[in-house]
Amino acid sequence: NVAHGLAWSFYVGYLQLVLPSLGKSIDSFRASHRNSFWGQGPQKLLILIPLNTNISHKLEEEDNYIQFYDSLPNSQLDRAGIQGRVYKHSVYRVQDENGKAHDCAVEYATPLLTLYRMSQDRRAGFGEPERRQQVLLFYRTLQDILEQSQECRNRYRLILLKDEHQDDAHFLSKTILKH
Amino acid sequence: NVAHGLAWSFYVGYLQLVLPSLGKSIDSFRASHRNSFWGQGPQKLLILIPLNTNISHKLEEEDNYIQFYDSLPNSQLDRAGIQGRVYKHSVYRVQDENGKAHDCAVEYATPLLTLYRMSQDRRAGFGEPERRQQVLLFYRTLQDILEQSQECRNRYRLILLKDEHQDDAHFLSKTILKH
Ligand SMILES: Nc1nc(=O)c2ncn([C@@H]3O[C@@H]4COP(=O)(O)O[C@H]5[C@@H](O)[C@H](n6cnc7c(N)ncnc76)O[C@@H]5COP(=O)(O)O[C@@H]3[C@@H]4O)c2[nH]1
Repeated sequence: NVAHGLAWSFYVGYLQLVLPSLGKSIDSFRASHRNSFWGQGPQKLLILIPLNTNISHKLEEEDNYIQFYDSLPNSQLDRAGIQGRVYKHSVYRVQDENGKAHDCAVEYATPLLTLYRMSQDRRAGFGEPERRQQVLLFYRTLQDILEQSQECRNRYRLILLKDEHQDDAHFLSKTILKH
Repeated sequence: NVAHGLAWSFYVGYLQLVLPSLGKSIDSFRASHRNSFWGQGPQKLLILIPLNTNISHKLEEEDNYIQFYDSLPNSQLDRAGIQGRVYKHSVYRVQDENGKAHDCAVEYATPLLTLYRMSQDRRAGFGEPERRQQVLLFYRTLQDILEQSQECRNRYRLILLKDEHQDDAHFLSKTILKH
């Protein structure tokens, strides 16, 4: 089951590595970016999971109430022979409907790009009808793994994006701000 | 089938992005590293695939005939909301049995770390006996995908590491030099 493996991969190869030090990373960002506006409460990585696997590489291309602000400080880790492999997150400034700015670390769940590409290539063995099921399986598997992870507690928010309001030009910013 | 999805993920999320520009990257490295010793012929990324999924994060920890030399120039790409995500390879200097140095871009296939971790966690649903089969499936699936990829031709070498000579302290350097 492809989505099951991709959820495990996303956890052991990424979230488990970056979430434990996310708080420190955001504190350091706030100290060097005096004009940034973060919410109250524990700082989390917002992870977007679109059911239709439609992913933009830059969030501002989806909704002009969203602007790229800066990157969090990079982490560097030696991984499987790659020395100093770089892990980074983008901070976006999201405007609400009153024009007020809110900053947050938000990104799409990268493995969904793989699900999308596989559904387009006959050799990969699954098509668009199965893809939606695979996204739901990815979401549930990831939820289960993360809920049992002490070291990742309170450091993430999984946001499942359903298709209904895709015609709203500010659907993404509104959704992000709800979280 | 976990390995099938991980092979696709490795291709669409990495090899397809980095291999087409590898030649240019190595040329630039050679120009700025006048003392480097590359072989003749097209420059490739050597990808180590150990059947037992035993992976070191730094190759010099496996064999002291191998030393980290430097990184190839970084690539930066916007991916799924992460702006300027960094992709890099490590160049290692590998000594042969006559003491002669050979430089090459070599790394382990990182998705094997996921296979290893999944085989250790009961929730993931497979154990050590299946893991070997999954590595072989990963290798064959990756081979098939890459063989049909025009843009990646001649830019990679998959090296399947079997277990027989693990007691030889210079097994890894000898294997790399054969390729
Ligand atoms: N957003 C995000 N930022 C990251 O830095 C990152 N690094 C990994 N991942 C995702 O986590 C999971 C586990 O990663 P792993 O390294 O085992 O496999 C990776 C790895 O084998 C290879 N790869 C990707 N980027 C790099 C890289 N920079 N250096 C080496 N290998 C890489 O290709 C696989 C698929 O990558 P992505 O399809 O981008 O998604 C990965 C994957 O779903 C990331 N996701």
